[in-house]
Amino acid sequence: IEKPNILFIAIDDLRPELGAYGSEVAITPNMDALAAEGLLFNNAYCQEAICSPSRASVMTGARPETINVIENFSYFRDLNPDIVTLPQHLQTAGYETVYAGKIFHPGYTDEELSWSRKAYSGPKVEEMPERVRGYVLAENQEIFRKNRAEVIAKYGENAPRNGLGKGPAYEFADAPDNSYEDGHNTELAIETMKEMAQNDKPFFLGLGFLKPHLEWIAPKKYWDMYEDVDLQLTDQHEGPVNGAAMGLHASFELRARADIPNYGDIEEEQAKNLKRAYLATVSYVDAQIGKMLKALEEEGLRDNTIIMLWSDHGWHLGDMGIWGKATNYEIATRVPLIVSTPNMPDAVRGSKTNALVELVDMYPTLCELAGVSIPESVEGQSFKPLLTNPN
Amino acid sequence: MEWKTAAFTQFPSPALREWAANPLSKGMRETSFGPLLEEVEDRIKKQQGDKWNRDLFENRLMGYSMRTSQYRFTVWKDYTDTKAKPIFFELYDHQSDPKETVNIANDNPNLVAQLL
Repeated sequence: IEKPNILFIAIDDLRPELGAYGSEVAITPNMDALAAEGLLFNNAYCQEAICSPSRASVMTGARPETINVIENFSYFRDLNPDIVTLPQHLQTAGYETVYAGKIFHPGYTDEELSWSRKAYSGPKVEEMPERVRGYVLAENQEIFRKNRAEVIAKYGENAPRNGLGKGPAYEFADAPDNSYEDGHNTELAIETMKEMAQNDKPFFLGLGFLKPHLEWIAPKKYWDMYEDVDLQLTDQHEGPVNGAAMGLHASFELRARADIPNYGDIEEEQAKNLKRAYLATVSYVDAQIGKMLKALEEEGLRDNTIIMLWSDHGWHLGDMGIWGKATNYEIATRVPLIVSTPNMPDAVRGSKTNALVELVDMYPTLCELAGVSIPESVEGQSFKPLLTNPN
Repeated sequence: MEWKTAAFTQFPSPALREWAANPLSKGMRETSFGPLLEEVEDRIKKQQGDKWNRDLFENRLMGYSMRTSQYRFTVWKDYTDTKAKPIFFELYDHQSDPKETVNIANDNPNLVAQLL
């Protein structure tokens, strides 16, 4: 039996603000089209609403406390030297595993064990713009450099304050898609996929998008898409009545940005711009996903490729008075999850399921779909049955 | 078909773990985040009264949250001590309150006990 390829699309900080999830403002035709061909999960939840714990949990199939990763400063491999990650496990079943962009938390990417090869690095990549990490506009690069230098001078290079000393919260330069990192990484992933298509081995290709994580930076055309869109802000400006005081925070992540006030209210006009910037980067990511899926189709691989699209957690866009993630509330823990498999029944394609699932369930699900055993360390539950019986 | 009846998530207090591992960096209070951190701390102190303890609230407190088809139930407790009693409950009814605007834990002790 020919093993299916796996395209594993990770998106950073994307709440279920997509057309397919009922958003009336988000412009996401490519993810909506994927949902129309697959199964959309209405009730998918992350295990912790912050990057490293959520991703370490996804990739090891274990809950954050099981692997002792509950913040962004612990490397799961240091603490769990023998744990087998999803791509590592697939390698033993004959898969070629490779990633472009952000799958694991940066710096904790398990290069030696999880990945069987590097992403494409052939001549075409050299024609791409030099990899840009961050702002395209010189003035914003300068603001970032200056603020960062001040922080380092004051606190030292290794101080646990890497969230401080930031540039502006958003930038939309008149530049091509690959001037920003997600566009570049998509091209890298496409070239890698074409290369792997020539091999006999099935592949696990991780394509990880850095947006819509702050800073919200993308080509101007995506900002312009929301020119005439009436963006409504949330009407829920306070935390829950009688809620836990320790359950809320002061929007630290956003307030670290150069153009955001350190304290006090975010003005309505600025809030609308922030929401527009968030959505614009969602549309930017959506466009890159469209390119990836088109390339998969053109390469003739779509019919034998499982596509799993997910986000590491949600995001408060002013909801409960918070800008950011890092809470236990619905808005931070509910995530988009869309799955398309080659042999999904036509009756299931384009449908939605209300079944509860957790991101930790993705690991065993992919194992089952690939016909691979599930390691004992995995704590999730395969939701493969839902792919044929979503009700 | 039987299916799982709850999804679990967790988050440590205070919600600053993006930039600070345990223990919370002492220097954090001297940054521009300092006043914000104190603002959050004051809110917690006000709510917790005698139960306030800086070490617990900065380094050992975890919110464990469970989402069922109808409810979100969150328990805040010392995660370093499995026998420690919860110090705060949150309960939201998604049938009547999908935006989680009112914590109804105090009005529903039996349901809290059942979910716990």
